[in-house]
Amino acid sequence: YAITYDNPRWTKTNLTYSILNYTPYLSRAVVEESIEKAFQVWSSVTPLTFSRVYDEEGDIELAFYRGDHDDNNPFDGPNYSLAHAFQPGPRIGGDVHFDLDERWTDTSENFNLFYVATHELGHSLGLTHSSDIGALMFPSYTWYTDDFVLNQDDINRIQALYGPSPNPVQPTGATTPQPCDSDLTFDAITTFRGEVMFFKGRFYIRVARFLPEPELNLIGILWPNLPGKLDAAYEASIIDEVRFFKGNRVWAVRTQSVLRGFPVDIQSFFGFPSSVTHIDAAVSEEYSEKTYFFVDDMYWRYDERRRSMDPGYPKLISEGFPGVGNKVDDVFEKNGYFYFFRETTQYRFNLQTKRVDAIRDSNTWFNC
Amino acid sequence: FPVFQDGQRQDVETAWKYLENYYNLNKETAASDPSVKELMARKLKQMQQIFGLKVTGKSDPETLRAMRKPRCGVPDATP
Repeated sequence: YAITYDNPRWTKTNLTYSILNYTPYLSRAVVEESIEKAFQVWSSVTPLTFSRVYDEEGDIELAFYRGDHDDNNPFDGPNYSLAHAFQPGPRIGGDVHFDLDERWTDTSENFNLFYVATHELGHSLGLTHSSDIGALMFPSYTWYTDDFVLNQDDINRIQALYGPSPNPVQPTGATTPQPCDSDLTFDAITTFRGEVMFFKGRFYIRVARFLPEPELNLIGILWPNLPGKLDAAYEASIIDEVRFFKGNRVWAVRTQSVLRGFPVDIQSFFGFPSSVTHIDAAVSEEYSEKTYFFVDDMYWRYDERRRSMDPGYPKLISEGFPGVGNKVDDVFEKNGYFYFFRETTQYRFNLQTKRVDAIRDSNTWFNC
Repeated sequence: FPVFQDGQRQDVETAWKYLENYYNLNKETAASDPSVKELMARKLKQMQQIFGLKVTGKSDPETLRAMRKPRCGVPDATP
């Protein structure tokens, strides 16, 4: 693993920290809680412990500074460079400096203090930046959602320095999806203006004719207001919208904006009964403007033009789409076919013959 | 700077400053004095690799966009 040159690390496991000052954007309690939480992220996966000291210099000092603050690393006002930290060592070693000019938050708004503090403490403990875009130690700010899970890449790298936590239950981290992993499954798939987008956790994998390789990136880069771990998605091309589902909520997106008024509940927007609390998969047939929703072993049909459910539904998936099984995880339409996905298998369903005419691995779209 | 396809002065400055801050550009220029063009291309490739961008060694729009994102002030490549 890439660790700072010469592998600097703390030789003791009981470290102290001190907070020298505060940001005007948050209360003292929130700053203290954010920093304490940040330390807990690292102590949960290593043998390290962190305790706060008040009247003395901690091993790790945390402070907010504006502009030039005499460490040869001046801050630059609002945005861009947010914070920096020094590798383990005496005096300034391990210290964390936050840019006082940033608008610090404890929400998903820019910039979340807990997230930045956790990243900087990674440096304080000896980690360099990671090239894994899902890792906490990725150099750019990539916080878009409220739920934080340390990435497995971060865990592997910090444990290479300090070993695992003595706790008998070892925490595992989220992993960044690898498109060519044969075990890869998807949360949702949709077409998007001629491209196909696959969703997994906080990430999307984008496939377009002009891209030689699939593009992997964070959903939040495109749509900061969307949650991760989506259930389903489909493109209503007639109105140039993509709709995303999680639980009983739906978000409508056009280009890079989540449309005003969303999310709303699927019962009031589509007319589902209250017993339907999630959508497994969805697809809109372009020529008929009919949208199919797959829920457990049943499917529903919605008319995009009339904006209402068609009567006579739900029906059994196994009857309407023979050969795809009783339940589907994802589906999208391309060139007259529905591509159904169930775990690591995809089924190509011909819309003319109403039959499955090919069964393949699910990652055939990625030029593996 | 032939590495810059469109020759936008502002883009050149953005990329130069970025590579100076996070990829040790100025120190290596002074130490080994290789062709500035080659050194910048090499640093750009390093940066593009870390950020999962297409590795071109050129300051294409994707690369410049990544350079303008908020980030941590600790260098990505440092002795």
